[in-house]
Amino acid sequence: MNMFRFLGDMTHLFSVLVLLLKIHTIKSCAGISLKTQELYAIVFATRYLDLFTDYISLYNTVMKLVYLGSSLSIVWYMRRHKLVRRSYDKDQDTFRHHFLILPCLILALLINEKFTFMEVMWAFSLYLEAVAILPQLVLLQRTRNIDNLTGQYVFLLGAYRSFYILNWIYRYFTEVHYVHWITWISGLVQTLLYGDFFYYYFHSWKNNEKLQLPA
Amino acid sequence: PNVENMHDEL
Repeated sequence: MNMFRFLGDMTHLFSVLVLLLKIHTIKSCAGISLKTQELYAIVFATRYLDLFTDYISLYNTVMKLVYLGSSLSIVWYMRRHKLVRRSYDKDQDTFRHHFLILPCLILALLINEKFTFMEVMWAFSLYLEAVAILPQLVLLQRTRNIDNLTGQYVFLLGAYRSFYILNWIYRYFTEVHYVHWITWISGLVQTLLYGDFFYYYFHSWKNNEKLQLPA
Repeated sequence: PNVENMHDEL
């Protein structure tokens, strides 16, 4: 495993843990989109079905379980915790995230590495991950509030995407059979969406004003 | 399983 991949995994892990820790500590999830968090939970649940069938390494298995556990915990906090759920911006978090799921599923049925249940689910999770940030973007646009979504969370997600792209480039040039078009393209789309987000985040930070995304 | 075709990334 190369350093880019490892750093990508770590920043991804920290982004989820920072969010979970924050919610746990301050008992508030203001500014966080439950829709996006639910999509991430679905992403992990459908991608890691191979926990039961393939063993790759102890590292992979443990990381998968931690990603699953932490993302499900965030959803649990936001839905069920007495105090946390009160701080949830329900009226603002209106993105119809269910409408993302069906197109991703259809796309996965059409474009996959192999037409098996596991591969279709794997492709579905990649497509869904690429667009899962959208409800969060809409919520930010509505509330125009970046105070509650810490810079750390944004920074870590961006670092995760960047390191994974470096990892793919590195692996492409150092390994013989390493070609994963589906992963790469959906990863690029995801990074572009984040890039859009960063642009406005840093722009507003620089001008010391509240975040304002174009309609 | 065929290692080359396995998804070894997260």
